[in-house]
Amino acid sequence: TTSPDSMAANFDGGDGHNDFAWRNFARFLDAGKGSEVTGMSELKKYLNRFGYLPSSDTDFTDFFDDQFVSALILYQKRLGLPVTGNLDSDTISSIISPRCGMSDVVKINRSTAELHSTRR
Amino acid sequence: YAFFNGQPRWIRSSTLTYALSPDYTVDYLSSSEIRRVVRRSFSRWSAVIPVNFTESREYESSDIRIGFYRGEHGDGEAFDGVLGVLAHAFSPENGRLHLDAAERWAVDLEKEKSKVAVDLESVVTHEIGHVLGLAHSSVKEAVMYPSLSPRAKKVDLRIDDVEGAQALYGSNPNFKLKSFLESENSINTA
Repeated sequence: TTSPDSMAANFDGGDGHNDFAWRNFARFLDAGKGSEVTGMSELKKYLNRFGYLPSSDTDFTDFFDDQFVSALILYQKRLGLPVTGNLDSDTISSIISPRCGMSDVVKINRSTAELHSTRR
Repeated sequence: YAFFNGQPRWIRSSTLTYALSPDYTVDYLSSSEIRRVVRRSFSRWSAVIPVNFTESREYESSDIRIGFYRGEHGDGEAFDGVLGVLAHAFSPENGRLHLDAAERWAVDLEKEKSKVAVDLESVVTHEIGHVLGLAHSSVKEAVMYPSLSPRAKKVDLRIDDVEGAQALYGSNPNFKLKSFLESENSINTA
């Protein structure tokens, strides 16, 4: 298990590059459903940006609510992570990893379900 | 593998031109270094599908236009500084491929020592997948998986990438699935 500090350290370049906001998400490790953690809304914005929360929502709360659990499960399924619905170390590590800016949730060829559209 | 809604793909030609922006670049890599990496990235895709990519000096009129941009750069998808979002591209037949100029892009990870260095070839190969019509894959080993760690290199297409691209464009007549799978197995074993 990777601790939040060591995960954050992975992305502290040590050469003056400290402006990587997502690494702060490491502090949400093991936050559970029903909890309220200041800044959780930023994590929801992240999931919204990449297609896991409805794009119509923009006013996110800091509550770890059912919709957030559903988004996490979808995220974990799509990225081949253990599906726990929790902010476990695998999920946090994935979230803070550098990535492509394109949305993840688009029509999947292996499924008949059209999950979400992408504007690109 | 996955596609964008409507499965858009390039239909105007089997030969696509690409060009690097003469203005939006990074100053610590030479033009020839970047061009060499980009050429290799395109060749990986053209080896599996019947699409050729030709470099052009005419940036504005090229099918695929590649540039390094910083922060807000006019397409509504601002870059965010070091790490975070590394790059983005647009689905067919838009042709824009944007790299975050704030990253420390590396063409040789043995020479580039920064802990936050990002392998240019890996990211360009991934973004070309988007340009061709592939969305993100759930297969961690695939080039089209959405994330890439600093200093990591992932340039070899995997069967998931190949199947996706060939579903859109068909197979390159010279592509040999058997030898590809043997090569992939040796990578997996290693």
